[in-house]
Amino acid sequence: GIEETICTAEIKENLDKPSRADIYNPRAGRFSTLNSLTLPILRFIRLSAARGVLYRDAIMAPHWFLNAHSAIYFTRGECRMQIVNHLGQAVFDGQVREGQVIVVPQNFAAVKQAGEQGCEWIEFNTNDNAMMNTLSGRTSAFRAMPVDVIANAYQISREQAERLKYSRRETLLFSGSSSRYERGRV
Amino acid sequence: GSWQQGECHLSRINAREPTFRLEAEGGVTEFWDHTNDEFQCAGVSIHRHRINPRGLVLPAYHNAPVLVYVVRGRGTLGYLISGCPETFESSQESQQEYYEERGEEGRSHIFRDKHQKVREIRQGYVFAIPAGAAHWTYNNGEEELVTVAVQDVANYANQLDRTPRSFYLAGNPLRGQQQQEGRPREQRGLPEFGNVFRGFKVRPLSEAFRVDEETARLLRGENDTRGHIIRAEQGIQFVSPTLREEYGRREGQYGRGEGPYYTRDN
Repeated sequence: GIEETICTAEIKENLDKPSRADIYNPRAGRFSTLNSLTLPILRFIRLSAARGVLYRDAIMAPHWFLNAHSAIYFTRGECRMQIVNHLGQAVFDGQVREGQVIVVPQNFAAVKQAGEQGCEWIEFNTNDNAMMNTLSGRTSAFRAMPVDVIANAYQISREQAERLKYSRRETLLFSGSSSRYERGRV
Repeated sequence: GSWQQGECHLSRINAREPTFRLEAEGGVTEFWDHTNDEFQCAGVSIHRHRINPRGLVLPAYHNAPVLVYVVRGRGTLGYLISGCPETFESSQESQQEYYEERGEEGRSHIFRDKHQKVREIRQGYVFAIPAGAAHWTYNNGEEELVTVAVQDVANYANQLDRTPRSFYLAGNPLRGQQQQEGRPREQRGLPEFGNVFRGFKVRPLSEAFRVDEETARLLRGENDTRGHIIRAEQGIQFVSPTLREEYGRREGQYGRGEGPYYTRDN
């Protein structure tokens, strides 16, 4: 019975196809995920992947993976990237460009901003259903918290807390502003 | 670091007291030394929060699942799941009616908010926090809220090493540690933690949140001296069924309609 099961199992998927995107923002880019729900064989090898495309100056929300490490290979352009550990130390803060690989350990927080030419990457995650939490944006941890918790936690007014909570209405990929921070500054 | 799964050659087991206290404005946390042989063997780290009334344990997530037991007191737990909707939301009308009934018509600010579900916890409750899930705890009771927690660093969900780590999303939790003199943190068997925003530059933070740089700087908590448990002087308001139920009870057991949540027929 393995002819019609194991032997014929689907083992490939085109993640580059723009219409395949799971998250898309015409002003920021797209993000496509491949996990064991979309490609069941990944359940056996306990890995998953995602393809990211950021347009010029666009930002990928600060985020962390709950259950996986990530190995990211940059396929085009360049990105400014910051990665932070549990001590609040920036363990990486710099430019990454085509051909380079960077590893983001589980739970470490990371943010990316594309450079002038945009930025593209493929990431491999060490869990077949890698899950991400964002720090800003419409589905972020901040949106989940009561305004009063934010105001007290950061010693700010309720109005400031509301701005922190609601200013970014996008989900994962944010359009960049004209006053993008100076690239290469550490 | 040298411990491997199955390395539990214990010749003696001791009953242990916490070995380290981390004091903060709104309470104190006591840690058991996770480098003791039996804790290393079991792959667990244990700590106890003592949260004063109006104390808020700042939002944080951990590198391993946590199981918590409420020893004493009561409070509220906020559990943040990215992508889930904000299902606890206030409607302006019901809030106004509520305050009017309380004779607070002149109230200048009507409390409105929406956020994810919050859960009441009290003595005897056990609650579970998956690895990497952010959460906060607030003591809205009259007495100290005491919780004891085990962090299962040997759990399959933790792909880092067996060091217990806490990633805070606010404040300056290291401040309390810096007051300790002498031996390095590792020798004391303390978990490691800090505010993750501290590692981000102000400019990208202000862009990611689309706020001014001053507000973004506050996320980093650099000048915050309150520690990992803060005191909310004015208390913390959030939308919770308790408020709604009180409002309903004033109108009879089930409110105006047929049930507690039915105020109109279809």
